[in-house]
Amino acid sequence: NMQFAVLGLGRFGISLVRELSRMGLDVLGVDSDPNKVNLVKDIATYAVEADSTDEQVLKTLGIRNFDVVVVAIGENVQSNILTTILLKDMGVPMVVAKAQNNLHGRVLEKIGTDLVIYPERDMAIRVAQSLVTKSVLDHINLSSEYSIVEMITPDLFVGKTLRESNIRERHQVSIIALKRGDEIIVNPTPDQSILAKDILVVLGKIKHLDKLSDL
Amino acid sequence: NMQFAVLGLGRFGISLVRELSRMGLDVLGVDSDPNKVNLVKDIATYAVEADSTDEQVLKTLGIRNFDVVVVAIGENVQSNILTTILLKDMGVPMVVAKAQNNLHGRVLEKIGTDLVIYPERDMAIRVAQSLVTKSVLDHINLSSEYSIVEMITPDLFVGKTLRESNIRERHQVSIIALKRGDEIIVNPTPDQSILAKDILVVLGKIKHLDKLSDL
Ligand SMILES: Nc1ncnc2c1ncn2[C@@H]1O[C@H](COP(=O)(O)OP(=O)(O)OP(=O)(O)O)[C@@H](O)[C@H]1O
Ligand SMILES: Nc1ncnc2c1ncn2[C@@H]1O[C@H](COP(=O)(O)OP(=O)(O)OP(=O)(O)O)[C@@H](O)[C@H]1O
Repeated sequence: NMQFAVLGLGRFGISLVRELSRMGLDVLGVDSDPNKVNLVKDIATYAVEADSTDEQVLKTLGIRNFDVVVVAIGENVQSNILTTILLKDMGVPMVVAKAQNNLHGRVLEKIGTDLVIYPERDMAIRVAQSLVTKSVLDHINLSSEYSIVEMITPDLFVGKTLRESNIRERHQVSIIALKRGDEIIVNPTPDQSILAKDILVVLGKIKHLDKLSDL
Repeated sequence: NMQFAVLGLGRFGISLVRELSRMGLDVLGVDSDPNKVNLVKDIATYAVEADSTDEQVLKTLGIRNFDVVVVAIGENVQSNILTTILLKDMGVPMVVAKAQNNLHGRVLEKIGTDLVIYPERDMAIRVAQSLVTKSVLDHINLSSEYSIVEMITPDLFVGKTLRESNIRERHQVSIIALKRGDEIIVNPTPDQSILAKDILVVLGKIKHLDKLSDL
């Protein structure tokens, strides 16, 4: 069972704790502000009031045993960077950090952050694009009619090619990609055969996707 | 030419100004903090130091003539809400506002905001999902190999059906949707004919997409 820690419980950190916990995962939430800690008491698996730049604190929390630690401290760029350095030094396998701006982001990359995130910038770009063009992709993503979902292959398709399963005609959806273990096959051809544990990426109307997952 | 105004130049507001301006659009940037105004002087079409809760100021700026106004004020929830109310009262056709949390968002919806955004929350949800499952969609979106793009129909395909153009075999990409005016056709069938001004939504390897847009 994957173990997550989120250091810094601003809007981003708190939403991350909420979503991970909703997905049924173990999440530790940490903030130096007791009010923030209080907000996640009932959502996080554990909520601790602490200063994440304190190496002793991180050791006490056993932070190196976590699979993923997210540094969601914002305005205090120095604390954000220092915390990140400590985490990498202590051997945390995956460190995700939120960057305040491009320069901060470059520093984070230089010090070995596994994933640097720019939440406000990335959302602004998506919002700008959806305000300017009625993007078809946004329509697919945001429309209440269509969706793109991943699902385990229904038994019905196992051992057949896409052409043999005739999915588009019979089920009115299209398989835009499939995943087999670590391999991802995008735009599979009609000759692509489907195996028992394949994960299908399916595009179609929600009512048709629902029917498919009932198979 | 669409006219945008962004009120509040925090990380989200500033990225929005940057992206809209990169797209070649007219953007007015407003902030009560002269340092923020200074940051956008060379990016925005106009940058003004002003308090967006001041109705007289909004009138002087001719804010009602803007097509889209984005309220990107953050911590000061009261100013965010007041600004939004003034904009709707003055008849701005599309008002977009950033919400600090769910309660703030509900108030914004009640007062007629056209689009309420939760940048930190929405990014946290996407990050949580991509950390937990090596999502095929993220792989497609984030992979340096594949992409999903929209493009104007190359002349080569005009007046033919998808089957006749044989796009998947000849060009190694798939058309997952097409847009004709306001109509969007998802999962077009092989019999779908393509017209001159159609916009195609194409999924494939970037090198193949590039070849396609050279047609
Ligand atoms: N050294 C630290 N140790 C633990 N928590 C910290 C530390 N420094 C800052 N924080 C916490 O990090 C949280 C997020 O920081 P801040 O509010 O500055 O960022 P933000 O970018 O505005 O956040 P968001 O945009 O996610 O709301 C705050 O709740 C703050 O108390
Ligand atoms: N009444 C106002 N008129 C104009 N600008 C304002 C007003 N109130 C706040 N602002 C500006 O709005 C900007 C964004 O607000 P703030 O920094 O509180 O939000 P934030 O949510 O932390 O922003 P972000 O997450 O986008 O960085 C600030 O630059 C601030 O000066």
